[in-house]
Amino acid sequence: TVGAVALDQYGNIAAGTSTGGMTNKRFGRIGDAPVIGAGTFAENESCAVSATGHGEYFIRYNVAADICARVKYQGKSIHQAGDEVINSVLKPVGGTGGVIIIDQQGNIAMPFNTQGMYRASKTADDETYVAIF
Amino acid sequence: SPIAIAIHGGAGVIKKSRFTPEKEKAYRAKLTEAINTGYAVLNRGGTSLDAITAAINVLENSPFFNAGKGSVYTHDETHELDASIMDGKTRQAGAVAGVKRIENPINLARLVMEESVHVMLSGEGAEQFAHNKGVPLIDNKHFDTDSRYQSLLRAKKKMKEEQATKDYQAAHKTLSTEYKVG
Repeated sequence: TVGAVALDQYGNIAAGTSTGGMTNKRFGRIGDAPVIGAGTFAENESCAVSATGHGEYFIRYNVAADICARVKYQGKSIHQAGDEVINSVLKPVGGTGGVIIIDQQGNIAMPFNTQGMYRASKTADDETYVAIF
Repeated sequence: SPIAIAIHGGAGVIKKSRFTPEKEKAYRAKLTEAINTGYAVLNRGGTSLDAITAAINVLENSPFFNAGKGSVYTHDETHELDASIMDGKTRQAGAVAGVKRIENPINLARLVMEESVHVMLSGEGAEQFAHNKGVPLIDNKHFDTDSRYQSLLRAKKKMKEEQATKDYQAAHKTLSTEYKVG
């Protein structure tokens, strides 16, 4: 799965996710990527999220929307909200994966709870950051 | 407003024996290309939607990542792709699921968002919508890669071993993360 989140000069954020799915899948299985709220979500009032991981967990725990809801209704930072959902909600039940998050101030969080993560970011203040975990 | 962008290239398992320094360098170069492509859109005044679409297209067109060209195989040895996009300003959203002949599914998801009254289209219907909008339908073999095929064969072998004592669902649960996140 691949994805991106961005903030433009007009103050608008957006999220997108694209995937080839799961190896050896059958029965027309789809994962979280196309399910709005599970793998992809964006609203200016909270944040934009794109996810990657074991889709069935991201669907059942409504991961992307849950992170945005914590930011919007509990006033949490994207770092705190992302860490809570990925490491305190998903991890204990066996949900593996991670997300990238951006807010309207240009903050970026990229929490994950499993290996094999490919990440990159760039802001007006920072050089290009590329990392493989 | 400040501009910013972040991308991910998926989750999975990195086998150190196969992830050579040369391969890591190539992955880093592709991630750099994708992030810089998206940032360039923002830097010249483009929208966040345009930036994420441009960045994801770079990743979809690379065989390194499980999307577009690098998509994994289904049990039937084909490829089924999914994508979605959401606009934070309007909460408009578009998605496609299980498409087989769309080179860049994120572009079709955006078309669904911007030029249909629906949020998610699936399978043949999504491809019919794409055709009606002038999107070329390509051969599913475009997405074939040997590394993904070998991964499918390994998954099938493991499933076959497990299914000697378990049904399909139980056998599938025993597969490692490697196969569940592409």
